[in-house]
Amino acid sequence: MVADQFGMAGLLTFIRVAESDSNLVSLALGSDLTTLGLNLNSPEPLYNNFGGPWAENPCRPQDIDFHVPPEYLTNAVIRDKLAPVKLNRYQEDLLFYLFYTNVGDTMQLAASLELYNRDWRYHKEERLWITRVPGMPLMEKTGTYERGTYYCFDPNNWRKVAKEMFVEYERLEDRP
Amino acid sequence: ALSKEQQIQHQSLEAAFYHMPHPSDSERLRHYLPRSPYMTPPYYPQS
Amino acid sequence: YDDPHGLPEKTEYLLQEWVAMYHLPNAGRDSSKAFGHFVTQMSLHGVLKTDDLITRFFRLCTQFCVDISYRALASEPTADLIRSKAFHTLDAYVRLIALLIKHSGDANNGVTKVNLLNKVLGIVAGVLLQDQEVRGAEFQQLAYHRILIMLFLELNAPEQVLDSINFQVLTAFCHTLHILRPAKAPGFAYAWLEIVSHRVFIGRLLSITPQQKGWGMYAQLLIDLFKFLAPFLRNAELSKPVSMLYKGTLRVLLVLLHDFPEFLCDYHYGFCDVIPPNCIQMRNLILSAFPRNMRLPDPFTPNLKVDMLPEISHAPRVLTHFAAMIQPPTLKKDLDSYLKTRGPVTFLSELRSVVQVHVSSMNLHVSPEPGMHYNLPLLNALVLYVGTQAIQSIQTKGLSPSMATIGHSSYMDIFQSLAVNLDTEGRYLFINAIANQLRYPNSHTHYFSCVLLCLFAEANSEAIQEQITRVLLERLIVNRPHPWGLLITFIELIKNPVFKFWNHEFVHCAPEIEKLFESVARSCM
Repeated sequence: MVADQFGMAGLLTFIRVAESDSNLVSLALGSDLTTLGLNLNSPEPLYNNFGGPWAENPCRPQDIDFHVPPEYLTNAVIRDKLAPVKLNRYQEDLLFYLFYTNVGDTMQLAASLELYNRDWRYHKEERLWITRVPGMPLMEKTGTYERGTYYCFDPNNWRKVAKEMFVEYERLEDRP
Repeated sequence: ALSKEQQIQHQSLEAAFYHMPHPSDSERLRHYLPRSPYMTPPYYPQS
Repeated sequence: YDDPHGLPEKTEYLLQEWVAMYHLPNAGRDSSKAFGHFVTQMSLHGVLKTDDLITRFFRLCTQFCVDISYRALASEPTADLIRSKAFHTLDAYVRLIALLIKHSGDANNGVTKVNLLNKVLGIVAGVLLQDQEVRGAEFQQLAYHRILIMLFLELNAPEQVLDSINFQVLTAFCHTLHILRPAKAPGFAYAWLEIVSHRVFIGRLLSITPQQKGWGMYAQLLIDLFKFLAPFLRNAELSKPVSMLYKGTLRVLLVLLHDFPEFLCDYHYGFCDVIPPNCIQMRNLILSAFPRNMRLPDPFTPNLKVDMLPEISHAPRVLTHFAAMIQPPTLKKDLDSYLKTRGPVTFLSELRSVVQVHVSSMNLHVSPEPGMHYNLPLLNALVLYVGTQAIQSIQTKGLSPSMATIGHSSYMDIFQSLAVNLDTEGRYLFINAIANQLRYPNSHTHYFSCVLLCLFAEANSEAIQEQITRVLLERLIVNRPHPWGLLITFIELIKNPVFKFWNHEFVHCAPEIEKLFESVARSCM
């Protein structure tokens, strides 16, 4: 067999090194490119909201500049008049909007915190926001779980849906 | 082995590595909700 | 620069005046009102009087802006404050440049506008390179990044006057970014890639500009990036800065693979020329691109008849002039005569008899440094040139490539000689050059797939077969994506009993290797 690094023995060395230190052969064995934060299955072009080579997420809708008639550009005129962003003043609807449209951004986290403060809880596995339906007593409650009727926020239909659930506390996100 | 020139290049690259461009450097100034990427928990919606 | 007495002070004053006017609420749409007033001031102060004064004005302004940015970087506590302070002046300066460009010369004369743009970009580039030279590790990209990207955005706004000069604007920026390529300005490399991969930049060069006229320029920028990365990617362990740049490059390539696969198809040859052989995943990513209107048959389909595919006889576009890379001209001449007449045999024996040295006289040998024994661009060009000539000759006979039609020809003579006579490193690079043509269904993929299988079947030593297998396997064990041509070639090799693949010692040389082969075989048999 070929004795140097250009034959199978060389490849074997590669593979064995990879098992001990994958960083050493990251170029040859590569990495899972689907983890680079690009939606490679998107039917839409990616470059339109490409967040840049260092970003883990695409741009949010509001980051993308579109050229609109200048008359639309009101921010220059009113920006000093707008109140600063204070999430505790906003309705839940807007908080959900901020949560779902600011992926990978501090704003997503801030919205999450405000929802938490309003007794919403994020179910890590269901990946849904839930809250107890006011006035509905729980059917069961222990130190680790409870069962009852909850409002779940359905982002697809953008509305709250009542649902009977068995909720284990450890599956709920703590305070963000 | 890297040549002398390549070593110097690497030093410059390394120095630049500690002040990476921020996404907002490439975008018009936004007074409201400028983009500030953050590593949110993986179970949050990612797209 | 021995600026005329008082000019720096006057320029600073004017710049501050403009920044103040720019930020006033009544600056007017796109600062047009403010600009009207300011131009008068500039004329009064005579800074527009001569071309030299204009040059000095822009250089001094650029330097002032850079200084302000460095001061903000040194004094402001947070990134946000740094940027708001620096951008306060930078954005105003960019707006001034854009307005001066749009209003220079008469409305429909683009030449003066583009000249002014080139002058300004040249000045910014000059100041940047000098700054990097002077400050060394203290150099910061912020001001230059902001000026270049914002000026690009300003000059790509949908305005009549800009539309008519857009291609020249793009050319000017690509030219500047080539001057500021990472090899020249490594301290600017991250900002450089951020600009080159900005969605507006990509959109303009690769999508909006008609007839793909921007593709060549964009390809050149990517080649600049690969050339810079190459020496650092040859090391087994990547440093963090290189790893960051590499990862960013992969992201950009993924966007290109998804949105502009034809671009990667057309320029794959030039890219593979400058990507180190050990960057297998990145190279696979480029080779995996295929035209969007093409449907690829599943390579694992049993009894897939590759030669029946309609596209298999179509030649892919290769927009790199690889034939011109066969230097010196005498080499090309001898090669052509051998291909045509299959003689003189001495040409082959030269290859064969003094393979390393002879090869060096044919410039295939560049320098004794390890890993740099071969002139890779020449080797790649040789392989593709001989291959394309072979395909042409086969097709003129009304045939299509197959194990039967490609053998016993002057073309295969060349490949056989190289396979037999190069040392293991040269043979590895030679086989890589062939494997780089295994892509989507086209005549190159088809022909070179046959060449590789033919070299395997007719090899007079197991080392050749081993190295062919090594090159194919290492391209398969890497994470996805995998080029279609690579898959069908390897499947044919392990399935077709004519190659007696499983009889070879190197297939069973270690449990890991055996396991790999079995898992690949399982997935395709």
